[in-house]
Amino acid sequence: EQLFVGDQVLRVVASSEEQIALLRALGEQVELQVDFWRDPTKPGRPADLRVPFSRLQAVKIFLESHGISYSIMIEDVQQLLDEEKRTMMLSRRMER
Amino acid sequence: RANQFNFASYHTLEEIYDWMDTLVADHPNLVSKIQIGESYEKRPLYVLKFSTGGSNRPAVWLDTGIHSREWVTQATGVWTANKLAEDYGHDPTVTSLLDTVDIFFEIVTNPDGYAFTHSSNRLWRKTRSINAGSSCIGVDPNRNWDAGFGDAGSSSNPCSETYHGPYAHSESEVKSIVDFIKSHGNVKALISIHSYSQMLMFPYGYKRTPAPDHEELNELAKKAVSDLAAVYGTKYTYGSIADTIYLAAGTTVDWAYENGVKYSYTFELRDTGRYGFLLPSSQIIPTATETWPALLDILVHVQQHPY
Repeated sequence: EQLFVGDQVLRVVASSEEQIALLRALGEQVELQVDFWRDPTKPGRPADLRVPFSRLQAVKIFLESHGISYSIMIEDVQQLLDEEKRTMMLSRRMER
Repeated sequence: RANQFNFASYHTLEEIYDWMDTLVADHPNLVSKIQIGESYEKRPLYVLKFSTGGSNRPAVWLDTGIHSREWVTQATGVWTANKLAEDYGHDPTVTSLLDTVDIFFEIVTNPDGYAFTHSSNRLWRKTRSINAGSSCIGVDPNRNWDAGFGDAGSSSNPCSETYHGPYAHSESEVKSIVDFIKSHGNVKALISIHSYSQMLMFPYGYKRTPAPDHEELNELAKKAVSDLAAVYGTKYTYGSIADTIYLAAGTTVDWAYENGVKYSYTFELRDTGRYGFLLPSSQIIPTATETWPALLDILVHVQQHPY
């Protein structure tokens, strides 16, 4: 099972077409393993990126160095996944 | 019996497939289950057929879950199929609709991916087919259709989430739908449901040229998102795929439109919070509930505007 401990989802808001192009280029850097949950589309519209824990620093440096604003949408993906599993287990027990 | 199912929870593929049988058993004169093919890993591709009789009636195709990690869509599919069955004979709009139109509903369009999200990787999006010459698995089934195949917004890299595949309709999950819709010959609408950007979109995605029916599709989308918002205030944007997001080639709705299905739409359901694909199960029923009037707007429009 693939775990996502420490992975974060960053909500990024590009302010220009140039920044959108930079975000797309970021997605093409295979070694950064960025997974776009919501793709960059237009300036002002949010894009969401899941970033593995081991690549977080590099991605945040990239965003900051290009002046691209972001916030942390999901602090730890695995925590939410664990919560989802707990909910499903509970639901199954209730059904039985 | 179908109502003993917990619609407010996420379910495995097996649970959903079992529930389909229950729905069919509960509504034998309305709902049947047909198999339109097999997935790459040989799982059955099931479609629920809602029909009150007649041969080759005008039909609507609905699908949810072509991107397997978008769990709220499969869950919305289950709720919606149940709603159609329960409302027939009670709600005049649904009754009139199903007295004249057949509905084909594929709730788990990418079963291999969906099973994989439960067993190994909750965030898996693509199919599970092996790509020759690459260690990366899977094709994006919403870039695999023969409509601008391989162009902008899709990737030729098998490791990409938007990998378009080796050729159009290479994925059996896609080809099975293509074959079914073509052989049916009377599908008048297609609605493909995704999550989580809160949008209602229509062709084209692979080019910026407005579709010949742009004005009508746009007006109907406007009404649908307005009626959706009236339920809980959830705001949707709408428009052509190319205008609303970006150029995206090889998508389901473009293929449908170019193959004569005039009313081709794709929904992007909720996240009204900050959960993305990990939308809490407590939001399943609100999501499905608010989507229902928008879906019904499109279905009724199709019924009332034969072509």
